[in-house]
Amino acid sequence: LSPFKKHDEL
Amino acid sequence: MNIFRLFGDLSHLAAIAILLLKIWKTRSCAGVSGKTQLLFAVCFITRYIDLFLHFVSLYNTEKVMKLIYISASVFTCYLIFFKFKATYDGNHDSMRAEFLIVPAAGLACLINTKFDAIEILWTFSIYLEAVAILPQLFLISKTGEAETITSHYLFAQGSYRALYILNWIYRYHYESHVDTIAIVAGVVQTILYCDFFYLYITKVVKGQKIVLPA
Repeated sequence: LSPFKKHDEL
Repeated sequence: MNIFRLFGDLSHLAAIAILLLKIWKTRSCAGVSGKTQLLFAVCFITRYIDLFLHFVSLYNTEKVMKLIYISASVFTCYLIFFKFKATYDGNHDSMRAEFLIVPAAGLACLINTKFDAIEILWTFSIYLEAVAILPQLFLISKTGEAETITSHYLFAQGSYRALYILNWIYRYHYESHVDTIAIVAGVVQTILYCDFFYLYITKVVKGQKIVLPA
């Protein structure tokens, strides 16, 4: 369960 | 995903490919700062550390892109420091990388969105990327010139984050998404390219070589 993906950019 | 981020990532991929091709074809890394490439490799590893922690299946392009960035940058460092070490211009690649790494690490501990290991590593990677090109620009100022292919590499590398700024404007406007740390660092990063962009557009585009006033 990955934490809420805040950084969704490369 | 929007057009700016798509072209930003493509420009970034192009930069990595151009540099790899230049070193591989000319079998030389003259005019290339090994320190900048090391700093980029550190940026990718610290930013995409989640790939190593909890392995996820490579089902989407994002994971594949992250692996491409990490492996290509490590391979580039291998070419510079091992395979074509004899052509590495160590004397001119003399900017102290510690002067970039230490402040980025310190700032990442002071200014971040959450004080936990992964978030601090991500923030460190963002701050380091903003200044990672400095040894390369420093090397060019010392040698007083840049090969045309290296100029194309720098133009693609600089354009990637400039396009990301447009992506952030787009996302702010349409998705009210804001990642302040990435935006501020991205603006600083792009500003560092300004004088190079000026030289590139006024010279390289006309077929001339970039030669800095000695």
